[in-house]
Amino acid sequence: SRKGASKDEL
Amino acid sequence: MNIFRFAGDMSHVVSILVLLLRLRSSKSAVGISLKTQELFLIVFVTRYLDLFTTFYSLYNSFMKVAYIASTTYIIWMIRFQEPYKSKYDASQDSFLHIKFAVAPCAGLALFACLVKGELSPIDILWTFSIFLEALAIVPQLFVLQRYREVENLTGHYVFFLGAYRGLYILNWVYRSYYEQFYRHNWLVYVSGAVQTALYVDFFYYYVVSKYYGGKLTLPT
Repeated sequence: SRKGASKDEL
Repeated sequence: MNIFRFAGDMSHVVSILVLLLRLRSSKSAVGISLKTQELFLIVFVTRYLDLFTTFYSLYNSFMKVAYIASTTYIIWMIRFQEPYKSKYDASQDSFLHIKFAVAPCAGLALFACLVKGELSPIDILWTFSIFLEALAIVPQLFVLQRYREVENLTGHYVFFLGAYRGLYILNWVYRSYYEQFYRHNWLVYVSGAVQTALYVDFFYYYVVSKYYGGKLTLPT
């Protein structure tokens, strides 16, 4: 996925 | 999920619970910045728009809804519910007009997203929320400074909020070591570091006051 991993954080 | 991130999230939850306890037990919002709460609500609402587009986990969705709901409730209490409403003194909470926080963060987010080629509104608002979160605590720190002597629960509230940010930095370090496909996001790191740095001064006086068992008093 293009999205950075920090997007799964709160 | 790792221990730092989970502990950080729990610290965030505890901070909100402590704030609610603080409001209920003293029956007043004196010493609490409504502006900080409103900025946090803007942060949560703009960041968690992915509730409608991406499902990560039940935990993730539940926490997002809980943060939005609890912050909305706190704002509602202070703005509209007695006795908080009539005791709330807006003149003590005058630092940093919301628009002077929102406008630069929006401009910076737009610029950063243009550079990165992330042009969907959700991406832009997410980036905006990362920047705005760093500033959100500033009005609260300013209110603490105005009263100088910090009430116990209010001190704990800011402490747990700062601990949450500090633990998130450890979480990023951990993730970049142990997650094979982890992608660095430098905007998140810089913004997170700035945000944590804002708490350092408060932390120092908090720890010293706990160590000596005295009241938490900030210097002028």
